[in-house]
Amino acid sequence: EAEPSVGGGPGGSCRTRRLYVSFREVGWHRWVIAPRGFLANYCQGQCSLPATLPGPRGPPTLNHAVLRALMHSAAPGPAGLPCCVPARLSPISVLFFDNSDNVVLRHYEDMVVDECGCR
Amino acid sequence: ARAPGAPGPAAALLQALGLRDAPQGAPKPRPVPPMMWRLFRRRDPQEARVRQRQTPPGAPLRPCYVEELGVAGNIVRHVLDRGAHTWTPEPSATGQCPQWTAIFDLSAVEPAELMSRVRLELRFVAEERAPGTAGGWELSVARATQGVGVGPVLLRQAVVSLRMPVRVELLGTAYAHNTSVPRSLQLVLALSPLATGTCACLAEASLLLVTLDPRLCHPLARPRR
Repeated sequence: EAEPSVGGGPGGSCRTRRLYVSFREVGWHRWVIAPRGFLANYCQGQCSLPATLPGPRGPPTLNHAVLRALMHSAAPGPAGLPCCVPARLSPISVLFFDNSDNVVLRHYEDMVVDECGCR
Repeated sequence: ARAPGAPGPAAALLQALGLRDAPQGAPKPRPVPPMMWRLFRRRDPQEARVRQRQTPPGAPLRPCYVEELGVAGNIVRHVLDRGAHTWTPEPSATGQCPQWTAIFDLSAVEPAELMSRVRLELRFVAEERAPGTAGGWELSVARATQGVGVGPVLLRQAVVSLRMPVRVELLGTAYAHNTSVPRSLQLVLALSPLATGTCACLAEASLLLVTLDPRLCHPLARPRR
């Protein structure tokens, strides 16, 4: 399940959008004990000015991204705008049965997008 | 030459999660050990968010570290014994209690994974009310050799009561730290009453194995200047 983008395209400024990953969707619900799924989210949106300059609580601004946005606003060219990508991620843990009927707990880093940024 | 067909989405996700393949068919239903639930709830960010609403935030959890067990690790496995064959020693040693062979299948563990905790958990059943068992027991753990032979005793441990599971740390005795995991672990267990008394029965043997897969650990990011 994904949050539809505004106007059907990558509208609005760069920000985190909701994406729920359900283990049932890929048929793993029989052997994944918990969780049933998780909010992975994704990044989408324009990285033009001023979106490239997030507020004080946003991800750190990359000077290069600001430069590109400035160049693009002055004279759009092949370089294009910076990209809207994950800037801060967090882990998840998955509890499941493996092929030998062991109960396994695995921890995975960088599975959930908490914050997006222009890069 | 064409590269082999790209894996489907599910196979690609499995690969990204470091899993060789999805278990085939429905697993044999078995209860999830309370310890595994506790470890999952402790680490699961969604559970953590619920917890933060209920209790003041504690120190952030360190990546690649199992706080509850106090060791480095990012994979915890609860492995059930596949052996548990009861056999009695030679007739000359009649009067001795039975011994058990416990076999743990660790073939699912990847060679890159390093052991950081190997805990044997044994549940015994004995009539503690029988006379003479007040002195407790002595558990001995040895390696099983080919056939039903017994290798050298790896450790002995006093057992005061059988009401609680008996836990035995094997890392440092049966296995050295940071060594790769063997494909199978075969142990011979014996529980002898220290005073004359009845023998106990082994009801269940399981292994709690914590490993660290360094490939899934990101070097800690340097603080930004």
